[in-house]
Amino acid sequence: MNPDLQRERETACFNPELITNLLDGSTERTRRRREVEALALNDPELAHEDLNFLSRSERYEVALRKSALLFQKLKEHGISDPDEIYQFKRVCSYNKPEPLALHYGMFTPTLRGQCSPTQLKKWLPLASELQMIGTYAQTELGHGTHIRALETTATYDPSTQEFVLNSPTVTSIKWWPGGLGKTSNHAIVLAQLYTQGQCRGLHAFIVPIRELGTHKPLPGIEVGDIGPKFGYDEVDNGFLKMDNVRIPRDNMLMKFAQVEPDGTYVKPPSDKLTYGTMVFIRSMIVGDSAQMLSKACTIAVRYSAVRHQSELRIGEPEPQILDYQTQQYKLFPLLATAYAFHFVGQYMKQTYLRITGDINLGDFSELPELHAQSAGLKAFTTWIATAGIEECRMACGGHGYSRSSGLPDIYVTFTPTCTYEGENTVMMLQTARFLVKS
Amino acid sequence: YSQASSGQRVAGMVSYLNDYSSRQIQPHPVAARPTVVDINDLSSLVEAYKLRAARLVEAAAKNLQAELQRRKNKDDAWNNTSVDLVRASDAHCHYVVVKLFSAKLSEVTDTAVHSILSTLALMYALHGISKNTGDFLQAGVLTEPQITQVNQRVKELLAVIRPEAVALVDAFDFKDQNLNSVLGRYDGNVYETMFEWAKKSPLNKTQVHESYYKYLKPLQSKL
Repeated sequence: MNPDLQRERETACFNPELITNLLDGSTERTRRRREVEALALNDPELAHEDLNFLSRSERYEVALRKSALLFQKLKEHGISDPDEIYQFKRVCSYNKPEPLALHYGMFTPTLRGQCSPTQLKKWLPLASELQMIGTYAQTELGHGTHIRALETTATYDPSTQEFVLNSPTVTSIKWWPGGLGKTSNHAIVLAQLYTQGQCRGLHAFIVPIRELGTHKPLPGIEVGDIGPKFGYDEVDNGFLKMDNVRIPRDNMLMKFAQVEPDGTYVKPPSDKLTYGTMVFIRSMIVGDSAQMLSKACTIAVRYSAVRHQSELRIGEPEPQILDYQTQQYKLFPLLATAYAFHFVGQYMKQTYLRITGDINLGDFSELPELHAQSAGLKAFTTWIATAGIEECRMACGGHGYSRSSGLPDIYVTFTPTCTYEGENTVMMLQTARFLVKS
Repeated sequence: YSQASSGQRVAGMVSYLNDYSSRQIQPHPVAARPTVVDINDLSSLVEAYKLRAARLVEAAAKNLQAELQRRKNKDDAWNNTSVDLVRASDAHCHYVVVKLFSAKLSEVTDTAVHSILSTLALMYALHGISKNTGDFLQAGVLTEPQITQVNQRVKELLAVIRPEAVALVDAFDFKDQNLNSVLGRYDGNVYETMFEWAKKSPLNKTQVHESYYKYLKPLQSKL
């Protein structure tokens, strides 16, 4: 143990374990989290591999191997609670995203949230068994957060009781979904529904994109990887172009809105329900902001205790850089922010669960506030956390620039949250619309 | 804001707009409102953030209204007010974060933990004020001398947090495998590990890289 760190730990005035319990929610939850993490940590098959020296293709391959292994391990250990899956995965993935992240993070939650009971019975077991590997395709090459402008169409044909999906323009090509390029065989596609000659707005459809068994793209489907990015080397963010792809009527997610066999359209109780998965993810991102900023702070604070530099008092040895007020001023407000975001993350998760519970009972009264609050807090926390991670990196001097510090990976893995699931400025304007209306 | 200012009650995290709109109809000019913010009292700071948020929401709403009257086009008016609207949302979110952090402290029973988390909450709130002084001054929530006190207090809090900083990050309880950082290792053996890590670079597989023979050596032989 480094003597500086040892001394710091010995002289602290409080028991960190008590704060850990508070962050986890209770002593029991800390115990269980550690138990779950230990299952991953003590498993030699899940041992650490340094991805830094591999090519992108190799990184994708290693990540997919690990994703597949992870799926088996979760089954073996009987881990099914979403929080525990997250805990297990985050120890295995070393700050890296993985090709199946959207299958667990968006595809399955969308099925749970937007399928009718019959659809749920049909699709969920397949998704749970990874027969269906899915992603969530909303964003298009030329259209992002402004979803009313999305161009993908799903036109109902009552003669065959099918929807015909099309990407009518270059700008309508689905672009960016994680796992879409090479991993998934299904996608939840958000498309403008046309029935009885009228556009009924954006709705979600399950579209098979690759043949089960061969994994080859299906007729009418053009699918692939969008190329190297700022980070996310392990993930095959993809494109999807559809040319007269026919899917059965049952492939529209019909918990809230329906199209009857003759093409009659039944409206959802609220337009916002279509974006339920986005609201869920935005709510969870608030907690992720806390996690990632906490990691960056942990690295920068520990290193600032180990690192000695320059001269504080003439003639004395180089002090720990944590003793410089300027270093403290860089790091401690961020440390306070990380704690603040943990508590906001807990609140956002509880609020999401409470209000979606009400929605399932038919009470939609708090949906607008959930929508506005999750949008605003997602933007607020991700902007600050992203800037904070970079501040932590620079607080580590030249070594923060090395990939070995972990900070570049944390930054490039986290900064997309400022633009995905809703670009932040647009999110803030959605919150503003609610505030002004209120 | 529209609902609250027309006398309807709004609920949830925006309920402060009820208080603010009712306060606006009291016959007290803003300048005469006494400044009651105690910069060492977290609940007082929560109030300050609330007033700032309310003030910025009101300002954005009024600017939007003025644009509407001038342009008579809703969409253009919205676009021309969007900078103000984003500032209002940001202030609202900032208030929510300060409020939730403050509320969390009531769940903490251990005295030492309560003390350090209170210090962090105070740091969060005061640092936010020091970075947004204009908003608080403009809203009449804080005075200039108080801003000076806030800046001074932030520096004092740095010294309070300093001896607890490592334990505070330890409390996040990240395993080394999860953190995946040589600099952030729990045992602090940074330099040895960093040297070992560098040796793994593919460029170090051979003592002389093949590109030397391909490009540098031929060049040098020609010069």
